[in-house]
Parts: sequence; C-alpha cells; structure tokens
Amino acid sequence: YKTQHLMIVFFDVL
Amino acid sequence: MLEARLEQAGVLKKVVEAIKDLVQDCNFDCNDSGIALQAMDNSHVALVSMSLSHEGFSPYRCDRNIALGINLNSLTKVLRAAQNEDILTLKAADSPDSLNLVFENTERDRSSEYDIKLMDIDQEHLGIPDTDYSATVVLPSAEFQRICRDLSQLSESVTIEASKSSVKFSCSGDIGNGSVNLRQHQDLEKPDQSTSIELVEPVSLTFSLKYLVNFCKASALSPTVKLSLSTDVPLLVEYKMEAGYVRFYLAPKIGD
Repeated sequence: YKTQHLMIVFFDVL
Repeated sequence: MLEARLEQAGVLKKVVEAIKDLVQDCNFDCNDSGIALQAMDNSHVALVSMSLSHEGFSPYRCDRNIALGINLNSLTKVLRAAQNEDILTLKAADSPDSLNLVFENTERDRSSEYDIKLMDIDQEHLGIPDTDYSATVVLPSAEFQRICRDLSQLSESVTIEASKSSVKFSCSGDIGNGSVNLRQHQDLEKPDQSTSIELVEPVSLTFSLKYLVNFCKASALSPTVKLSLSTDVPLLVEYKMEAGYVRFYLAPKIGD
C-alpha cells in the first residue's frame, strides 16, 4: 500500500 | 446563516457532475471567503479539492463557518431540476438540518424550491502542501479528455513524460501499445488551444487511467487543464473556473 501511504504523508492527514 | 446567489446554476451542476463519481458524501465548508470542499476517494488514491470564491456569488453572506454534509447523488437529483441558465440561491441556517435551493429562470416568472436533508460527515482533515513541481503542462481540456479516453481502451495506466518541448502520454496493454505526443505550441488566435510546458527538470510518472478519465468529467468547467508533475508526488490536475477551481490529486503508481 505504498500509494496510500504516499497520499497520507503528502496530504498530512490529521 | 448562509445565503449565496449564483447567476448560473450550471456552474454548480458542472462542479457536482465532475466530482460525484469520485466521492459520494462530503462536507461543503462555507465561510466568509466562499464555499470549499476537500475529500479523498474511498481507496485513498485520489483527492478532490474544490473552491467557489464568494466573488462568484452575488450576493454572498455567511456569518460563521457552516459545514453542509451532502450526499452528492441527492444533490445531483435536485440539480437536475435546474436549467444551466437559472439563477440559483442556496440558503442554510447556522446549524442546519437541511439546505434550501431556489432556482429562478432568467425571466423571473418561474421559481422552484427544494430542500435537501443534510448529514453529519466525519471527514478527515487534510492539509495540502505548497509544492514546487518539476513540470507544469497546460493543454486544452478536450484534448486531455480524448487522450485519456483513447489510451484507456488499451491499458489501465498511462505514463506521462514531460520534457522541455513536448509531453508524451503512452501506454501498453494486452492488444498492443499507444502514445500521443504533444509539442509545445502557442495558438495566437485561439489561446485555449495552445499547449505550454514549464519545466524545471524532465519527469516521467505512471497513473491509473480509470481515475484520469473520471477527472476529465470536469472538462465542461474550463477550456484548458493544468497538469503539475513531480517524482513521488501526487499529480495535480486543475480546472480553473471564473471564481474558483476544481483540483484533483492522484497518486502515481509506484510499484505496489
């Protein structure tokens, strides 16, 4: 799930 | 309370049409600067960010922050009752249970009124960082839509390669492969038909075509689309409106 991880890191999901 | 009058209901119709297949339930966050929306799709691969500035409404009034939790399928059903040219007025109380929509035709001899029930949506709070991209490409939105649609016939994913003078969209699938190469060019008579590339460094990234085809439903909002790319950063696909934008972010395929 690298892709989801990238999104969560990029968008700084709180 | 919120009271916002839009000269053309078509603007909201097109915005909802553009995002309703990506997200189903979402909060429309209203404050004194306008109406905004941010939501990730269920699979956490794509994100949509929409902004309608208060300048796009006349009048616009919103005393305090109001989150309108809306099911987009429900909103679509109600907006079908509006003509593109109708004047649309949105109204909601400070802690609303429902959103009131009034459509008036331009002759002002017909008005329709609808209320949509609102829902409590617990949405992730997202921060979108300012990003310096390696490449920024502006091209006609209809061209981008055609490329995505054509290549999606062959493959599930497309590789976008931006270089100094051209941008190449390529794919390969079971039946063969295909590519479309667009050279940078300026159309002085029809500027919206130009293709421009701003390049810091060449970049090549692969994306799911299913999502890109979905984003292209926003083509009705703008004659041009802007693609911003950097390695290991979500692609930004932006459709600008007169007083706002719809932006889509899509994670690149990174071999998972």
